Amino acid sequence: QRLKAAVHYTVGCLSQEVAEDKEIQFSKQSIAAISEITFRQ
Amino acid sequence: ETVNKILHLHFRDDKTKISSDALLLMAEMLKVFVREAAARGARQAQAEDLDRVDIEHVEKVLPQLLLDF
Amino acid sequence: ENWCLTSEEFEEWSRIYKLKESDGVKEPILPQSHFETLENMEEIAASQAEDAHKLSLSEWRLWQNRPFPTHLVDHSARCFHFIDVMEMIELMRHEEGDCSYELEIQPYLNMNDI
Repeated sequence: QRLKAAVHYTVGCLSQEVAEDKEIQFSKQSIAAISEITFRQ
Repeated sequence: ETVNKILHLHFRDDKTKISSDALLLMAEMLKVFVREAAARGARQAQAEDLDRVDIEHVEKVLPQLLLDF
Repeated sequence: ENWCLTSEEFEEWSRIYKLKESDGVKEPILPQSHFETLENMEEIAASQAEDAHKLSLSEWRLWQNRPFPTHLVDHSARCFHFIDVMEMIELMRHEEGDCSYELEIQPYLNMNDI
């Protein structure tokens, strides 16, 4: 769970960069989905 | 270090080692993966004239994303 | 040559099921994938004919949160991951505001791990 939390936090930061670049927002659920996919990947 | 620990979660043999180059590459690949997932989600949302990426936008791009990586 | 069919079976297929020009079925194509983060690396091939039937990998996504029966060849590990994430998305679909995933793992966040 600790590793997952670290991935989730990092995914949040990276997604925030994309959000600023694309001038769009990400819902928490979409960040969670990307985080889970990344952890499995 | 976090990527290292995650990889070791999945190694069948505890004695398996990974070089720092391989680790760096894996960490970089994961960053590219995250940025690509987020960017595709954003494109999907913008294609639907929305200014917020929601979970179904990620759902729609997921199959192709997994095929591409 | 006959796809392991007997000549009778092949003749029946040809008569009943074989798609003909007159059926007006368009050429099914899978749209070319496009990498957002590698933008200038490749241009989408203009050659993707307009009248082609563009297949969609997410058309039947509502069914993709469970493994369907297989015969001889099982689903791949990657496929099972895909199914699990689709199931997770299905469970989170109607959440507003707070995110159960985040709330569940937040207590484990240790900034030294970042």
